[in-house]
Amino acid sequence: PDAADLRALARHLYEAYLKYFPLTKVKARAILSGKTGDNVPFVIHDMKSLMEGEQFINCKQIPIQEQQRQSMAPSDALELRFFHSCQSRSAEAVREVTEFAKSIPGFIDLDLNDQVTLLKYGVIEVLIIMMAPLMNKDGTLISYGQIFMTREFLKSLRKPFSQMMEPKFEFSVKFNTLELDDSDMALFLAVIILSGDRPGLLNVKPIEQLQETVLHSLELQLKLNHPDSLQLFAKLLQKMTDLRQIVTDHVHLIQLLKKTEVDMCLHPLLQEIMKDLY
Amino acid sequence: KEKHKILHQLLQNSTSPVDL
Repeated sequence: PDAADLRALARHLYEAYLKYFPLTKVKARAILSGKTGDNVPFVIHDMKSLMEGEQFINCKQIPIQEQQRQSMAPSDALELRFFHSCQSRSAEAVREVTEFAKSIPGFIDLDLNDQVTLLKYGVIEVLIIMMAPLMNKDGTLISYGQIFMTREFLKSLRKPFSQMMEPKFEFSVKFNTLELDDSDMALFLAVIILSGDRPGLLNVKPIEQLQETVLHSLELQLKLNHPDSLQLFAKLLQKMTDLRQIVTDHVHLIQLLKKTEVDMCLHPLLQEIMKDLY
Repeated sequence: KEKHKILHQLLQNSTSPVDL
């Protein structure tokens, strides 16, 4: 493909990204740097503010009996309840990523089983990359930017909840130094989705061909958008290795949670994705 | 296919009315 085709692909993926992902990096950075005027996020920094902030968080997936469980210490129930709302937001995010994947030229022409495999293996990596713009060293935006939850608070939760977010903060703080913008992100996410080395793929060749075109488009995009950032393309590709380790650890933590938390039920969509993953 | 029912549904429905 020539440069004009590669630029058209970059524009197309950026438009799809804006269409399917409601909280962009531009918006998130404006909120985090206090440039949104009166529209400041509600800060959750302890159990009391978590309780106060719950009304902001989408709680529709939580069964009533879960909320009224008497046998549990109140803060234990609160942690589980919060974990459930995270799950419902994640399931919604999987739907958004699926729509984005379908907008990648050629994706829906791939074998349907391969489309499923690419999503199964790619979606958590994509979600972790998409967390980075929402994070700074002190905390993260959640609930579409309505809430800022502090890193210290997440670290203070009981184990293993306390271990879930810290690796994502460490990754994100480093990732954010690359200073990608939303149009770069759109291409990078497509590259991640189109990974030809996912286990169980039936027809690798067309996937690799699609990825190669998106990689060319990403390389050109970074040259034009970040002319002074040396080796940015190479640095970005290296992040994909770190990402796989984070996802493996994340899935193991969830599997541990499933064993240790009697009252935890995993969202059916997330269950599907994580079953036999790593 | 049964193992990934919801993912299949999400991929095949352009309007994604799947109840999450």
